[in-house]
Amino acid sequence: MAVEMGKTVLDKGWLAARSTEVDLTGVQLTTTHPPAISPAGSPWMEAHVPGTVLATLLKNKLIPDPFYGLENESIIDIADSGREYYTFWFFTSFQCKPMSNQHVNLNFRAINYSGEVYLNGHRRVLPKGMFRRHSLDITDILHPDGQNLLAVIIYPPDHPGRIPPEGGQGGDHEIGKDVATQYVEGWDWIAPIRDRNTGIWDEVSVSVTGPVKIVDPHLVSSFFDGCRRVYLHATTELVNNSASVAECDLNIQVTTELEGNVCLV
Amino acid sequence: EHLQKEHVSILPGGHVQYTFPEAFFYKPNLWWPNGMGKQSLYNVEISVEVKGFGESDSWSHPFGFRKIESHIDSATGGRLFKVNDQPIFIRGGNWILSDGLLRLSDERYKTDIKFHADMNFNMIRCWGGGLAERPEFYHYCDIYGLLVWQEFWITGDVDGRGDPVSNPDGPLDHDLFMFCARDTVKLLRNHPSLALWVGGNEQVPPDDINTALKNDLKLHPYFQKINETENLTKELS
Repeated sequence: MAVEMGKTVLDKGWLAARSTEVDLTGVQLTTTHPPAISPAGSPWMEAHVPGTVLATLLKNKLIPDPFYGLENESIIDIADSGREYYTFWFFTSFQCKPMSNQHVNLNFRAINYSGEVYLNGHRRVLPKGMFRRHSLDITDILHPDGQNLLAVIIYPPDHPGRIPPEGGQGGDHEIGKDVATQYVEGWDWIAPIRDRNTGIWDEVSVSVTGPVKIVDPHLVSSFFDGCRRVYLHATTELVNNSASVAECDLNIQVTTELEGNVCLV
Repeated sequence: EHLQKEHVSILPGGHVQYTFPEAFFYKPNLWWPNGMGKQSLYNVEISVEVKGFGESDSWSHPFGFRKIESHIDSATGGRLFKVNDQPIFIRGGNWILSDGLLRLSDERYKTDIKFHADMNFNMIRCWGGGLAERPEFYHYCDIYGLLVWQEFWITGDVDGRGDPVSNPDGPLDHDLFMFCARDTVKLLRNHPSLALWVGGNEQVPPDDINTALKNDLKLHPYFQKINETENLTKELS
């Protein structure tokens, strides 16, 4: 019996820990030594994924809420703490056991700023850039019993910058050297964000497909006669992950909901 | 006519781009911005079945038929918009992001964006120093009729202004910037609320980035030809 096709969002059960407080390697975390919150003194805590490192620290009441009063002043800035302080491990596990002709991808819709993924002891790199998707083919490194251990270390932006004592528009502007959001050094409307929004800040998912995968369809419409005559132009990329020629039937269907569950095709 | 099946062969390990024959609609329900009409959405579903396997993958997306045009008005210097050939008076709000710790839930987006619609806005401008907003943001802009002006990540941090002076030539890695820009366009391009891409906040990006963005985002020659045909038809009529 094949596992169900489609996307499963991984937004529950994540743990996190400051990298400087974890002695284990990514390989160990995802093979022999998976982390746990207990016993007391463990550096691991419940993580806010998707969200930033500060969101996780706030969730665990390890910082005050930076958006209340002047509480942000009591949170150490990355310029003073160093990038290591806001470099965090994230960990979760998921169930996935595909059939031999199925393919599985691990998808990060955005991280900030770079990272490394460890899945069942195998390392993959997440290159720099806050506004890019990462999709890793993990078919061959899934665990045969279906229970998979995933650890991700996320590094902050390369140029987090320093906030001048007088504050100011964009701090010292160093963050602009990276391809990342720039308000995080503070602006005329917000105080600096201490971790510069480091983290797994958008959706993480696992997607299961057959031999052929649909990638980034593009829909465009063109209009004639005062928008009375309209054409829909649809283009898609297709990737054949198998080792044989794929004979495909490609379908497109456009429906509109008339009322309740009644659809017009 | 809105259900098509096409046959495609793909070599082992192959990567192809396939364009369906265009689908014709007569008087479809159009997508309108808030205050001008309904935000009619159709569901477009694409699926691929592989011989000997069955359904291999599927994808679906709410899609709105709308035509958006804009130009700089020579008299005022302002940008004027038309939607579905109708001029629209823009009532917009500036947007950075929903939460500074990026706890960007579906519920939060829904509430934030409905609030903008309830304020009678019809456009949100996503500032270049903030995020390229997420699909959930665009989904609710599709639902509530908020046009989106989306800027890329260029601000006074990257143009040689400021004190201390910022890097005058944008981010250090221009190729990375363009990679992120291209990927972001692919992520968001099917949303009817997406009205305009802008290079950055109140300024022009470095020359090479600006040229690449303009080149990548220009109308495909096929649609350029359609536009010319349509204009010719208008003149004849």
